[in-house]
Amino acid sequence: RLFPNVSSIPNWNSSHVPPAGAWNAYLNFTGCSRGKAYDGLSNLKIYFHYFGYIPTAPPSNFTDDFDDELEEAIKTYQKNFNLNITGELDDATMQQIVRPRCGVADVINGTTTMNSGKSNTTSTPKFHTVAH
Amino acid sequence: YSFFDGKPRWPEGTEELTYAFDPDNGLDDTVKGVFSNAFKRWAEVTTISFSEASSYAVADIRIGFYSGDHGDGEPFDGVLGTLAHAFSPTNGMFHLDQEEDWVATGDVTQASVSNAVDLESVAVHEIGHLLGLGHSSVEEAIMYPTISAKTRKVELADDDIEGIQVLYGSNPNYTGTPSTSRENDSSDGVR
Repeated sequence: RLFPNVSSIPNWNSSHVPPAGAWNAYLNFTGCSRGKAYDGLSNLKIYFHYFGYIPTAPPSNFTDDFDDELEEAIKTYQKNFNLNITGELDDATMQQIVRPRCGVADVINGTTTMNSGKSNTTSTPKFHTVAH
Repeated sequence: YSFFDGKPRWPEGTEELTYAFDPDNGLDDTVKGVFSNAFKRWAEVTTISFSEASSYAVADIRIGFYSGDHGDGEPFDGVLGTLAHAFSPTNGMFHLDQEEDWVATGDVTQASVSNAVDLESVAVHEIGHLLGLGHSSVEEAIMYPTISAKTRKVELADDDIEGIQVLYGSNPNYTGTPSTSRENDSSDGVR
């Protein structure tokens, strides 16, 4: 729906329940830990694959296992979004994951120039010299 | 700021890009005006200007609202989730998810539905992609990938401006404005 003005949105009655966001169900994975399997976790892997955090899809389907590949994807995601890099599906990470977003991938062809693609600036020299 | 892989951009010497709306959407002037405003925000800081084309078929940038699988291999997913996507130069495709509750004008933070999405905020972001910018980790930047519902974020941040000026240079009339005076607002305080 396209409302020309915010005031043109109908006033819903009290029984109106807004539709759930497409990714709200992912919040059920909050607190899941590596090494275990969870029903539907493959959907979260599809999410990470879609946005480039899992570069290649398996030949068949993603499993529901919380494996090393998912942990790495989470760490990269956390770095890109300035979150604590834990590799865990903590509350802050999940709240960020379910937020509406642009459909363009963050990591393209395995590379990103968001935070995770940048070198640690603290280890680089402050200046350099050029010989003439 | 970031660029797409290979740093694609519109050809050297491009001064104006044309845009057009999918005629099947039947958009009114209010909605078209929102996109016009979004284009102006980028034109103010760089060397490319934008004008509406009379023909959808020949426009550089083609804008349309679609739902679900709409033929480009990037299906939309319904309410919230993915809001829109646009392609890198010089593809020009700019698609928005028809199933969102888009708000064209007014204070979206006061919307009576929790999933209202500010159209101009998303348009400004996607135009960045159309010009060649990728996503940014700077939360204040327009090119940050996420935006909450009922949030307005339309002013280019320094990060966005620096990025686009690396690609195309600066508008000679651009003098810069303090970031503190910019208009970014949110109902939940998230920026």
